[in-house]
Amino acid sequence: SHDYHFGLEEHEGISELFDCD
Amino acid sequence: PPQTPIRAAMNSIKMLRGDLPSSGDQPSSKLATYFKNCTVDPTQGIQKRLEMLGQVFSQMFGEAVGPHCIAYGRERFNLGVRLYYKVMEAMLESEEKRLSVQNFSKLLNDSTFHTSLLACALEVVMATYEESSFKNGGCSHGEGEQAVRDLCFPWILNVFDLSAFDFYKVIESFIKAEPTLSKEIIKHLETCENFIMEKIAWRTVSFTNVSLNRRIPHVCRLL
Repeated sequence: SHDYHFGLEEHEGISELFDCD
Repeated sequence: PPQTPIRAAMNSIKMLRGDLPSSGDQPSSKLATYFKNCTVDPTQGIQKRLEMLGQVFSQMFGEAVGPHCIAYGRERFNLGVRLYYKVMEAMLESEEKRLSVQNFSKLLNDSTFHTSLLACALEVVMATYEESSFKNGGCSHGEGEQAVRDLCFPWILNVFDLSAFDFYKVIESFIKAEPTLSKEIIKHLETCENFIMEKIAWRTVSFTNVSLNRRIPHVCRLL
């Protein structure tokens, strides 16, 4: 598969990116 | 036998269609449960937004490709909606596991989140079709080729009046949540990411904002 570089840490997800806890 | 570009394109589109639930223009029962678990039920807001964005998308698609192609635009939009619901469900499952919560009211009532997620789903659909158009030379006649180029990223950002920064935020989670994406599509999304970072995320005020955040280690290095 294509070697995409994942930058988000384990504890980060879409909720944090849109400022929701 | 060696795969011809046309066959490769047909296979990509077939895979995209096949991977999506046929009844997927509506949220699945699992996704509907996530909506119901919210403090404020986002179901109606999501439906209304899809109707509005669907009209805008079809109209702009028709303007770019030609009025006789509006039906194709609608077809791509519907495919995008199915992918949007599928990825949203996978994202919420992953967030439920990570955060041990089932109430995603704030996220699911965030219009920017939905618009970004739908834009990303549509970019995947459009790239699957457009990549095939480039590969097989199907649009080698000038006007058609130009129309296909017009639909390339960042076209979708203009259609939905979405900031590049907000679109950027969903890309990685989208790739994580949809493991069936082909390597060509992942590569395409990565190209979009790079294009955003290197060019279109920057505004005149960005440099002022960077200067105001000197305390952040990354920013110090950048300056």
